[in-house]
Amino acid sequence: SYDFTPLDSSAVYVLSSMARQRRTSLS
Amino acid sequence: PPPQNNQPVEFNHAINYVNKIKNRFQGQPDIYKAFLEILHTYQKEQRNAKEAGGNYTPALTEQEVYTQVARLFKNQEDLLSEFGQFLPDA
Repeated sequence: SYDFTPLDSSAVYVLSSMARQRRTSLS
Repeated sequence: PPPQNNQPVEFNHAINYVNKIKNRFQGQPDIYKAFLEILHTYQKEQRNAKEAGGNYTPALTEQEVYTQVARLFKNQEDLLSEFGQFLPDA
């Protein structure tokens, strides 16, 4: 089960936007 | 426009990764907190650079983010190599 705080959610947001940036820079 | 299908994959990967870190460092909340701090500093620097339109060099580069996280996650090779999958220029 996910017990996410707002801080956790913002970490998820940063990580996924990093991954997205990585994908666009690789393609 | 580029296809957006990968977005949920990236989001799920990020959720799983954050969960993994939380579980791994359950007894060491300071490490988890420091990791979040690195991420937020990186994000802030990226935003500053974007807003300055090229007139601002981020104080925290991808390489430095990686180095800081490596120091934090010492002896946790799996977490570190997975983190490398998120970094744009790792």
